[in-house]
Amino acid sequence: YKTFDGDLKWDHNDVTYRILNYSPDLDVSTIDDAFARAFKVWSDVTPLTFRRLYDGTADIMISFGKKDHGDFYPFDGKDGLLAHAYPPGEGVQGDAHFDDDEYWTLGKGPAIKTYFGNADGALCNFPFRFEGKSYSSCTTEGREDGLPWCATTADYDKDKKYGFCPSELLYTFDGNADGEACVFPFEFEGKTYTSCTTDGRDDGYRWCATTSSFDKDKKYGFCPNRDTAVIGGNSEGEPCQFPFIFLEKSYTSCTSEGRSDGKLWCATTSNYDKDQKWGFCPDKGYSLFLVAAHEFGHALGLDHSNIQDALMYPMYKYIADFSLHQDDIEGIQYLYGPKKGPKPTPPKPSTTTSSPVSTGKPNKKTPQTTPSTASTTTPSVYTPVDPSVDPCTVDKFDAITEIQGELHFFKDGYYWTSSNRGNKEHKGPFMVSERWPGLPAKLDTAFEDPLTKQMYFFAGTQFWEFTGKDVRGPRSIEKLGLPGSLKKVEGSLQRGKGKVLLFSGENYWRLNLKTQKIDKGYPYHIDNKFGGVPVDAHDVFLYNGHYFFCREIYYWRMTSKYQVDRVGYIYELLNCP
Amino acid sequence: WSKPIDSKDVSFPEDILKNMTDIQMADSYLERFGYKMILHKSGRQGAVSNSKALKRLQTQLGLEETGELDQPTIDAMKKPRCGVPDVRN
Repeated sequence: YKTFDGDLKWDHNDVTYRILNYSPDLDVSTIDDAFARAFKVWSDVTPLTFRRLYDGTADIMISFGKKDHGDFYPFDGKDGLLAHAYPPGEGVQGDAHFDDDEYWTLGKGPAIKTYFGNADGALCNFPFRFEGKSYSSCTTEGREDGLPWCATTADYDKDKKYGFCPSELLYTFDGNADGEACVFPFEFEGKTYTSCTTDGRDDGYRWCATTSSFDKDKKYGFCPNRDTAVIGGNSEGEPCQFPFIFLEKSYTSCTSEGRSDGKLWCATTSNYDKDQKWGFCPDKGYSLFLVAAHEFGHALGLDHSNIQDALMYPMYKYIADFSLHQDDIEGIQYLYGPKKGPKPTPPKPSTTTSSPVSTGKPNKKTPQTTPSTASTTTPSVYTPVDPSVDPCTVDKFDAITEIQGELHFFKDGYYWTSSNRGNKEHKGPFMVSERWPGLPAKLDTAFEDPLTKQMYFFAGTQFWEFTGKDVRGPRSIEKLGLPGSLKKVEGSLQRGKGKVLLFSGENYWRLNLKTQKIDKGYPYHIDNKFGGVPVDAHDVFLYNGHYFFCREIYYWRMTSKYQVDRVGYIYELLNCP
Repeated sequence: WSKPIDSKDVSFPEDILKNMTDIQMADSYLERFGYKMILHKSGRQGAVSNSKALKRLQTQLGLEETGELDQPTIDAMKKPRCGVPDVRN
């Protein structure tokens, strides 16, 4: 490994980052997730933590750009240079830039995350069958509104699982329209547009108005790329037009003719010779996660390594199950030292992007055969613990929560309590059914309403409300406004003013306890506010004014200012010897 | 029988990657990533020969150090990569 001259490094361990804009190739949550995982590569082996900022100046400012993008190091179109980053320091130092003439994926070709539908945001499954015909890209077949969709299993006719594909008719990103879909036609400088345009911009990004007149309302957003869109060239975002004429010959598929570099391209009008409109055909693309992990290595102070298998080797190579090379570990630990506290768990594979999105359907028709939206929950099988079992040997509690100043640890129908006041020894086990009759043995989360002192328990898709021993429920979590596809609520944080955050998977929702409804605008990704904690925490709770995120036997403690200030063992909270 | 297509290289509008010869491409690569410049003890920068620059590149990339623009070196130069220079002066 190599460091920059003078061993440039950050003089603080709580490094901040900010994502300034997004690429049209991937949806926002996939990009957020790729960057978060790329930072985790480094925080797993050092004492560094990474906190995301949403405004102001962060240590590491991340942006996508093309060719001349504001520094003295222009990108070069598709392939060749993929990204660059600056070593730690003020101003542009520490920043990371990604070439948006690349096709950003997770490294294995189009990763088309679906929206709405009934597949919980699953990826498209290509090829898929619909009414006996095979499709290897999103299609508008079966719909009258032009919304592209795909099946998320191999056979729509059999499984009826589907979602909508990214398109400007579904949403926009960045801009100032809060992700509203394009409105066509729209007016811009007196001219009428019926599709996304690059007019009025010199960076090549496609945009649209989200009302019928940009001139009047000034509302706009950038258009996501459809999976059939070309990359780069002079028609970014447009679909290939087949057949097309090139040098007076007709082509019905992408070709490398006319190019010495062998890259496949297509025309985006029916006649290249006349219109000269073209772009590269989508390929496997580059893994944003892997490239970002490399660039963040620079942003932390590592220069290029000459070990071919190291992450900091300058050439791109796709690796399915990534793990940091010893050379990279030694390099970063030379600068910042090793991680203290519990041993890190291996990073997740780079292909995980299964965080669910809100389900439902746009106010448009579904594919011809309306899919069923019913979801089933398989009851989990569990083995009850022996009440004589020491809670200090439990490797994963069902739920942990503070009730009247005491921490309660739930496991398989029993609970233990501990307190940091008076006699600190933990007490229990107690029977859950004696104090809160009617609850199932397996709970997912629980919390006390600080205003009314009522207790709420969640298990699977149901929840219960207790006032003393009086119970209301079980009721379906769907009644609260949570998606019907949600299998369980895994954590909860009381927020004051009768609000509680409910956590499931990588997302969280805010519940208004008074109206018993989820507030508008949710869910948010955990990283949105709680950077630096595991996104796969199976328990989240509030204790002594701190937020606790648990994974297995470890907890991450976060201050009310969203800074992780301690990582420790659950057993410490139980006051185990 | 299909008639073979007569290949003809075309300059595509907006395409930055020009039809460069391998030598031109190597020259540009060595310069861009810092291999052609060297810092003397006096603090002055000077250019090194292509052969020396190629050897530096081959060392850095773990290739056989021939000092010549051989095929493995050309292939390595055509691979997608990070834009941060390998050699800083």
